[in-house]
Amino acid sequence: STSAVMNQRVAVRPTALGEDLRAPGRSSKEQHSSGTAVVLESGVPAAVSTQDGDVPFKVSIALYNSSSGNAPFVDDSDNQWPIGRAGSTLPVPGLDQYPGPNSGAYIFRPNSSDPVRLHPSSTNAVVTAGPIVSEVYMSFDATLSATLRVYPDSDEVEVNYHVGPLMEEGSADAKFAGSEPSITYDTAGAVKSEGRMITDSNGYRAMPRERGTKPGYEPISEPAAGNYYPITAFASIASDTTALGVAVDRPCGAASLTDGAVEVMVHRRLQFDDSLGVGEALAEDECLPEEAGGDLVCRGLMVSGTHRVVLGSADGMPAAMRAAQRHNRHPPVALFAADTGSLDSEK
Amino acid sequence: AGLPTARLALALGLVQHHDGVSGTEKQHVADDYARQLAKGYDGTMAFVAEHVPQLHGTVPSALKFAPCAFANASICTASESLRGGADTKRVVALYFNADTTERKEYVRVPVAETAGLVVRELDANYQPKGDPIESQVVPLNDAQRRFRARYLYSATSGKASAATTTNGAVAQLVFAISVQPRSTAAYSIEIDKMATTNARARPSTVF
Repeated sequence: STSAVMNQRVAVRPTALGEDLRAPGRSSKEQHSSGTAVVLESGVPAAVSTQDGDVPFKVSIALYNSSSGNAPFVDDSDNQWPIGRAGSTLPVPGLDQYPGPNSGAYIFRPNSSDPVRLHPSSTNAVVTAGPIVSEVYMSFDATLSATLRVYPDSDEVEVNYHVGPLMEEGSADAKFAGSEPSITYDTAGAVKSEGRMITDSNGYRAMPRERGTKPGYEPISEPAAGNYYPITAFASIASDTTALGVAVDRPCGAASLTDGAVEVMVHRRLQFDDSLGVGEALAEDECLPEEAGGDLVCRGLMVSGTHRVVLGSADGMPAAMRAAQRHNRHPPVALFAADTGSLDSEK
Repeated sequence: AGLPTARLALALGLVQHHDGVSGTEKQHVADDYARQLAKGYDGTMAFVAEHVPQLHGTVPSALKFAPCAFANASICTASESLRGGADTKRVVALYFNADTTERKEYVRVPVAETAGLVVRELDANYQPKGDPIESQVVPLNDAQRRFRARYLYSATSGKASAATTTNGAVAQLVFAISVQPRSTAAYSIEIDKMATTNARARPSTVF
């Protein structure tokens, strides 16, 4: 019932679900100096305040289960027959359930264009506030979480995600041909992007993209996968005034499937090969000791990465994405030394 | 050849293959890319750890610098060794900015101790200069703890001492650094329970 202002930039302000944060006078800008403020709605991010007032801002997970054959969008010419991966820890059910075509290293082929949508549980969001950094830890399920951080004088919302192991034996997604989660940053249509998106081209050029069209590849038969693009630096969407940009720290896939939202794929774990050249499933296992000198325990890869999300003016987005790139990919080189003695002698 | 970065250059050259860039190689090839990159990284970072501290100034003989490649998994043997009663009197963190513009960043250092931490900037003799720097202790969340547990033994190649495992990092110490272009900045982290409240790292409010 009370809103605890976090770090003069992030106000934990439980608001009625669906409340129009852009209603006049609702802007939390008065509460904060200019710049980014992530306003939380009963524990999960609900808005970011920009020069134009609060912009609704929600983080969710789009969990694509991979095609298990008979995908409705594919004509019969695809001869992507499943080749299970020898030695994988994946539970590979009878192949007959998976007559192909399959998602694989070369191709993203979900079994539906409507992913399973995971929202952060508002009961166990952990809000951490202090004089320097404030953060919101949100878990979507046992193996998917994201921590949003806001630092003083910064317009970037740092998102540190942890994903995996996916498709563990007995888990809900183990019965599918694969699991391909994306993090979705959604402004609930506040950024009127009208089907347009900008993605980098291997970190060099910003390429305009139009949902549903891909010169030379029309018509697009896959409403979701057909609108995904490989990025190595950033993806952004903009209306005339406001923009949303996501800077990433590694190559991945990105799409804008609804106006005002950008999604970035953060992990993939697939049961079958897509028969386009690798000859084994994309299912990276890790066999690591889980105690000193212990036996190796093999499980799916766990990944952790950082996105830097900027909600701001459309004009300022290119510069904001360049700055976010530098923070994300070219941090100062850090070295550490434990000093057990020099302090005394020098003193 | 002969340059400490030669191994890394060879590995990076190898990974320019479209498989390396896009992940369309078989697992054993991906593992080999990782092994080659890691060997290249280790060789390069050994060179960096030996020479960059000298860019900053006269390095006390007791200071042996090393990178913490698993800091993103909250694993850093040097910074985790700072605990009440341990031999480590202070941890020195050195940052090198290869850019041509000043870098102002917030850094996160894994710590096992959360009370009485004091951060100071160091001069060219690695001695404290100026007042303590504002800092904040942020406890690890569930995902960070899980991620750390997953890599702890491989990060320290099984050498994780009992101390690092049981008394290892429980939080991250956050503070601001400012590094001039193509320069270094050094900071010390000590435990000083007698320091004033403002000098010590502030706890976070968690709810």
